[in-house]
Amino acid sequence: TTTPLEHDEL
Amino acid sequence: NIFRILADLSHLASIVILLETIRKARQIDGISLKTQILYVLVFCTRYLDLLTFRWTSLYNTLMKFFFIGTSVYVVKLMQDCKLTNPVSYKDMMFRDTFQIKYLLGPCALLALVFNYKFTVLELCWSFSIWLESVAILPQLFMLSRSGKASTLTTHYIFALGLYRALYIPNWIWRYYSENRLEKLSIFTGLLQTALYSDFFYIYYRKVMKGRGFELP
Repeated sequence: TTTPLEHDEL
Repeated sequence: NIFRILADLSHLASIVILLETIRKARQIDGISLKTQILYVLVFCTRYLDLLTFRWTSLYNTLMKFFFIGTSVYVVKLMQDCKLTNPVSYKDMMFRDTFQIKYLLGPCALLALVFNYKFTVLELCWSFSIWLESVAILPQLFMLSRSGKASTLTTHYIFALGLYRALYIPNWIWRYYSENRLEKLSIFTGLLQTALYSDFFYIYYRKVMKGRGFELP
């Protein structure tokens, strides 16, 4: 699994 | 996905309910100014990425501006009450006694320990995610001290709690569809929902059955 650095949630 | 959209709609609804409550009733009884100030801090520290112009989507950007704007506006409306309805304002301040330093300190510490990267932006983001999970506490504390609340105030708290609760199935969905696992958001989201659980239970038992919100 990946932990993305982009915070695309609010 | 559907959970994410419903969650964000619920978040929007909570803010609309809150604004309508303050504007219509011209009073702020039962609403915690401290919680509202914490939300300003949450949104301002979380959405700092707006300044980098690496925007994810128009939806995302508009929502971020909306949440920052409305949270500041709510605090301003509540401050205005000092002049327009000083009795209500005093009453609110008298009940709004939760010490927020006990939230700010630990959240700052947790952000330093748990974060994805040791940069200003990421530390602020982590701080905001921790702070959001506990930002409702002054409001719930106020509610438990007065024992009852107007129906609109309880609808507001319910919609706000539902937003983070709906993010949980969204994260499960994203784990299976995108292989995405955002541990910090998930942990703090679970914590936040847990803090609401007692409120949810009373809301279900009383408000949804047409009785007023009154604590046993």
